[in-house]
Amino acid sequence: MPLSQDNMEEEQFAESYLKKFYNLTEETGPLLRGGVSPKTKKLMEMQKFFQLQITGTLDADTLDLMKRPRCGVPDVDIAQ
Amino acid sequence: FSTFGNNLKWQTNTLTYRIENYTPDMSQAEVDYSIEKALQVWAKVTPLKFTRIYSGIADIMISFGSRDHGDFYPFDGPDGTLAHAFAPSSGIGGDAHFDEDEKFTFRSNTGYVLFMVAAHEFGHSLGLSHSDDPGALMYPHYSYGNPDTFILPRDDVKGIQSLYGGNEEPIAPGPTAPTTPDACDSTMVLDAVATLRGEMLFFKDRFLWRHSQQSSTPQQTLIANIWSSAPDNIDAAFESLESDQVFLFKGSRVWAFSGYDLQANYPKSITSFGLPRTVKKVDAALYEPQSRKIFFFVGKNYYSYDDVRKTMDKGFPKRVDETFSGMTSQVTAALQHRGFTYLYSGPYMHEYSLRSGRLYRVLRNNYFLPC
Repeated sequence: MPLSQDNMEEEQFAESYLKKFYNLTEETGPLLRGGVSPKTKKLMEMQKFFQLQITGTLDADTLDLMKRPRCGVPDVDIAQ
Repeated sequence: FSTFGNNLKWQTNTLTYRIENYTPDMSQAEVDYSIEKALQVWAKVTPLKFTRIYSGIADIMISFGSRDHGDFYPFDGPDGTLAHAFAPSSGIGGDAHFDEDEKFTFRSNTGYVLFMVAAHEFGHSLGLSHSDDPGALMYPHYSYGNPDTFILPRDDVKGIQSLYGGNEEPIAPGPTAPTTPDACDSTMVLDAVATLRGEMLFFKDRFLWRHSQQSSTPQQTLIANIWSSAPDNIDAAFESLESDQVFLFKGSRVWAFSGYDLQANYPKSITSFGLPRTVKKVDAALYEPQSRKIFFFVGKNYYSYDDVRKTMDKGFPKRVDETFSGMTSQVTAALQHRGFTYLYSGPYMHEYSLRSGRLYRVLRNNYFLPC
């Protein structure tokens, strides 16, 4: 089944959020079967930080939190 | 709190700042005041001193820009990212950039209060990273704060003092730094408990925990993050299944919310529920879904309001211990769950059968609010 347009937009939004704030790198090449994807790992990291239920999936609470206005502190390396 | 690590901090306590440009959203005087006040938030609790310069390179360069603004971290238009700042170091280190596409305000709760955003960013400029304490200034999400009454929360004070130490100069005693309530604190007395569309809400100070039966971990957040116009430190709360609204009580006023929205003509007087004018505040409120009655606990008495007929029941107030055996202390919060009535008194929760008034168990907060 193709994802609905809404779902795709949310997935893209979440991906760009994780890239920006959790250093998610592009997923290129095949993933190991059965392994946890980098996106899921980053999602879990974010859910842990915000004391959300750690599901590793883009649930409503996680998406809601991603959409709140926030600070985007740049990478410390740049400052160094 | 957290810091950037590697002892990333300024090696001097005397820092300079420069405001490079202004936002058209506010007057220049308001921007100057907001920036100065935001720096003073940190200066008050550390030996740091900030001096403004008007030309040349300052330690903390402050500017407003939109989209690509020259640091390879483009802003994203309205909302989303509001600002960013760089950790202490030479060059771009310490600088704070504000997204000009936001609507910044001086102290209104429409738009983003520049003081609050700046105070957070300057935390980064001084060496603090994001905190996972939802009450901390360094929590990564914006929440409204009034520049005139803002007090730096305890978590941020601990964070900045771990880098620079405390302020050795005596400062006039003032309000103490607020701490974030801890669900593991067995002495905590909740302000109010209510349900919301299947979730349980536990209120304490300016925070609430949301807990759903499907989740093992409650989520703590500021009340203002759910309802920006709701008061802090509420007295009582309940959810009406009749009107699908949550009611929050503070003093002689009541606020009604449907979802995230404050309902028209609210806040109202608590007399709108038929409570007598002599009642100045409600200690706890309980919604009984079977009968659609609302019980208002006031001191040692309680009132019963019929949510269907919208009138106060006759024969009230009654003494609480007439209906709930042994409940002679003040009821501080109340909840109905799976046919049982839970009356909170201090850090204890009393489980009753409403039908018989029989007390089954005395429990702790963590029965519903896991530590």
